[in-house]
This record gives sequence, structure tokens and C-alpha cells, in this order.
Amino acid sequence: VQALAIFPPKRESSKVAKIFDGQEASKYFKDFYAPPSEDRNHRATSKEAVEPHDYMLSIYKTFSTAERLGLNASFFRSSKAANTIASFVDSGQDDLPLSPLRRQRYLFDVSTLSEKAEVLGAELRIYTKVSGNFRISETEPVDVQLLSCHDQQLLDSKTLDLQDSHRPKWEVLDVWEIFKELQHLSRGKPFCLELRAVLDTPERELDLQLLGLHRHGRPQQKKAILVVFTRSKKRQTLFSERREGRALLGLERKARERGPGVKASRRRRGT
Amino acid sequence: AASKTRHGKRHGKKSKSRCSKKPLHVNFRDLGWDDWIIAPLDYEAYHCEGVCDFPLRSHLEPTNHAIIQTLMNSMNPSNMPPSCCAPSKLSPISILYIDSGNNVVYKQYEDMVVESCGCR
Repeated sequence: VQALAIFPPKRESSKVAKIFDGQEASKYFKDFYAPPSEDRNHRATSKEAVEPHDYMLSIYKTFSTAERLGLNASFFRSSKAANTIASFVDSGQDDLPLSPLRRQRYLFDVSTLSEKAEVLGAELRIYTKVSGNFRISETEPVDVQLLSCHDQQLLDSKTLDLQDSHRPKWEVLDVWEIFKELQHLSRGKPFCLELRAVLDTPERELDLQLLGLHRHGRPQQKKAILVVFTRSKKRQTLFSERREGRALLGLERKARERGPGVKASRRRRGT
Repeated sequence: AASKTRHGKRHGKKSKSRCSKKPLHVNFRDLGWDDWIIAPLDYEAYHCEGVCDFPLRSHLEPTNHAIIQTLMNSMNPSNMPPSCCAPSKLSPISILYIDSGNNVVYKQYEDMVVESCGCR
């Protein structure tokens, strides 16, 4: 930590005004607010590593266009009156690509979500593409069920719409209630959901690969995402993201200096 | 001969333009914030500049306090500074950024664009 005092230039004392005039002032502030080049390279590379999901890009384009037209974006139904919409990419891994996939686990690190913000909605978005050799009678419904990971308790279920099912599409599951409850029970832990697809007569679990729910060969853009809609009560300043990002960088740098094996404790939002 | 500034005014003598909204283009690259902000990388924020002198125009929506301070400034400028030209109405913008967990987040930030200026 380095103490720093900034004296705004006073009209009378020209000496102070001289230090902060023109070019020097903008260079001074750029160095102060812009991270050291080493951090920037790290963040620059991490920015390239992060590929915004098409859904998030469309959210941004829709709402920023609305603002330019003088409309308040949070009035849109799709925004659920939220002023923050965070997306988390599934970090789960499949076991063996060959064995039938009866259950699929989705894992999301939601540690950066603000504890103070009010959760107004949560959606699980899964990209599905039914395989060509998946044959069921037209009338037989396929039920997609969501279970809790730790005790396989049934949390929610939804009948899949298999109309022209061979076209790839995004299945959107409303997991708002589930999310609020699980987060209340196990805050700080990754948010985990288990999915299975069930046919009725006789009741049997489908191989999820037939519905295109396996992960191998799935590009980043087609990974499942959890989208959480929140509204923060207190006014947020632009600097909170700035400060938070740099604080994490500082921790990572300290971890590197301490050497391998010592994991920097991730600075949780709000502490 | 006195050299003219960009407004064609006598050098050094700032014209007494009244409080009004002026352009201010913000470039997040210049701020070094393009490592966490995905979009927009720049936007028009505007700023307020100019003098709040007597009599105050109604469109400047002065507060009662600003009216009193302006009156006292007009009576005794050395004793009382004029009221300040500041934003009276601001609007939000949407920002798509990467948070500290490398997640992509959309957020609507309040008070990012000056809609109108006033004397305060």
C-alpha cells in the first residue's frame, strides 16, 4: 500500500498549478488509474480469454440502444427490473464420452455475486441439439428434471418441447427459486444442479447425449450458462469494479511471490 | 498584437459564457479501463461549464440557495463567490464488463451522462 495525497491546483500558488498543468496532469492520472503494465498484460490476456456469450452481447446491445432512445432499460420484461445481469459459464466436466450419460451436472462459481444485491431472477440456459438417431413416439413427452447435487432432491421439472427438435436451440430453465434457496443454504459454494431426462411409460432415464447435452466437442459459446438478475440497493460507483479487479490482481501477484502451492484466498466481494 | 484563442477571444481573458452543457468524450482506453470493460470503449458524457451570474436564467433551474448566493455575489463579488455550474440531470449508460471472477456482467450505471446543467 502506498500513501498518496493529491492537492488540487490553487489559482494563487502558481508553483502547484505548474506541476499539474496540461500534459503532466493527464499522464499523472493515467498512471495513477491505469494498472501497471504487467497487470494490464495479465488483464488484457484474461480479457481476450473471456468470450462474451451471444446472449450477453444481445442483452447489452438491446439495452444500450434503448438508452440512446431515452428508454430506461430496466423497464424491459427481459431485464426483470434488474440493473445488473451476471453470466456464469458452466465449469463442469464430463467423465467418459462413450458411456451413456444418464445425469448431467452443471457447476457455476458465483462467488463474485454481491451478497447485498437483491436476486430478481435466475435462468439456466442450455444449448441442445437432438441427435439424428433419437426416435420416440410423437406423443411421448420427455420430462427434464433438475435435482440438487448433494442429495439428488427433485427441485423442478419441465416437459421438453420436441417440435422440430432436430434444430439446435437454447433451452431456458427458470431456476430463480432454486437459486435463492440453495444460495441461502450454502453461500460461497459453487452453485450446482444435476439434470436428467425421463420418459414416462415405462419410466426410464434417457441417455442425455441423444438430446445433445454432452460436453465433449462443445465450443465455449455453446457451454451452458447461469444468468442471474440482481438489483443493488446501494448506489454503485464505477470504481467498485475497478478496485475489486485490481485487489484480486494484487492477491494473485502475492501468491506468485510466495511460490507454488500456496493458494491466494480470493477476496470476496463485500469484504 | 494580442493573439486570438480558439474562440476568437483576446488571449488570457476567458469569455464569460453562461453555464451550459459542453461536449466531453470519454475514452475508456485512455483511462486504461479497456482491460475489464468490454463495451462501450468510449461514450459522450458532456460536462457543465460557464458562469452562474445574475440574473439566473430559468432553464438553469437554480435552487433557492443558488438564487440567494447569486444575489449576494452580485452585490459583493469579493465577499461571495457565484453559485456553481453543475449537472442538474444525469442519465445512465449500460456497460458490459468482466468481473473479478472473469464472468461477463451487464450493468446499468446511473449518472453517467449529463442531460442538463444548472446553477447549484
